Amino acid sequence: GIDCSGDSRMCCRKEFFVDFKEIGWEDWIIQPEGYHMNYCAGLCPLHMAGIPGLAASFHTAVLNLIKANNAEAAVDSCCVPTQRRPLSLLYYDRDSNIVKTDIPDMIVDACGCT
Amino acid sequence: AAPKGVWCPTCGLAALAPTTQRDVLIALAKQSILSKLHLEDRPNITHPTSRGALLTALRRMRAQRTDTSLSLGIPGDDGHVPRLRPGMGAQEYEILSFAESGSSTSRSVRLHFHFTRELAGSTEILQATLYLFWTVPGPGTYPVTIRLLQPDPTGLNVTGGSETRLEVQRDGWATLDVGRAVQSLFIQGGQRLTVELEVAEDWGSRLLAIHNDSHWPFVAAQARARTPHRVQRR
Repeated sequence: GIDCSGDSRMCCRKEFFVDFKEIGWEDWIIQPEGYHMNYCAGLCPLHMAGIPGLAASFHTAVLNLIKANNAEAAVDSCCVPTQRRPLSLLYYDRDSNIVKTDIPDMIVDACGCT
Repeated sequence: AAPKGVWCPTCGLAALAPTTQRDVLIALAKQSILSKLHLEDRPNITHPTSRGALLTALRRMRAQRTDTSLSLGIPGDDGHVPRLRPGMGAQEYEILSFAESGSSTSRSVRLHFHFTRELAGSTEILQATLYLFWTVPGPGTYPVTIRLLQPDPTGLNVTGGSETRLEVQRDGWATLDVGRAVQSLFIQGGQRLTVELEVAEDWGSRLLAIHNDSHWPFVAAQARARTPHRVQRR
């Protein structure tokens, strides 16, 4: 996948870090110190459908499908997460118990065009 | 919400002023974390656990754990919290409940362990262990009776549950499997497990005393979110 830089308009991953101390959550979330809430943004013109972040063969397959069918009829291609990982949290619950859990698919590692 | 005519939500974000963008993203992050933890709002911590008790508990659990599948790691210096079991389906939890002192006499002491409604209602217990630290008054063997008491249907009193007898001979940590008791507590929708420790003589006050933070009794439970019975097929 590609990380967004400067004013890139094509599909890429934007990094965004939420510091728990800055939002006043450091008293109940023991670890980690923040959450990388990255997200996908950018355009996916048809010739980019299926890249980056996915196998090139998939991209070729998609392009062939578009050529085979009427290109105008093809739906838009969207910029979506292609790789994600869990957010592991150690936090206090309402009874001051300490809970450790992994919230699946919370951190976006790569983006790509559908 | 993305301005009209913009077809992807994050493109709408780009149209906002940077400070507004930041506020929107932080609000989204809060909402996303709270909803995934089944919390309506962030908890207000009335009495946080001391760092000494927390670190001791995490170390005890790690020392105790034979299978590395579920490891409640001590958060690393880099702030990284080691993951539970990678690639698991249903969300899993490790819960540490530290004792709240209840009534006591020279020969017995009661300890209360609370579990929140969110977790009690939506999770099944995979394993639960009670950790106790003994300080023996001197050489010899000290018989101790441990009773696990459940709240009665009114929730006001506690009724007798299981009973275990131990022979304590030296200082140190002892563990007791309380998985069945915590599971039945969750099934009944209860939230408080009471543990009663009783000793034969009146030297109990020393044996049962909780001397400092690092030896505070606790229950460590491993739970898994209940998966809905009917799984939608796409």
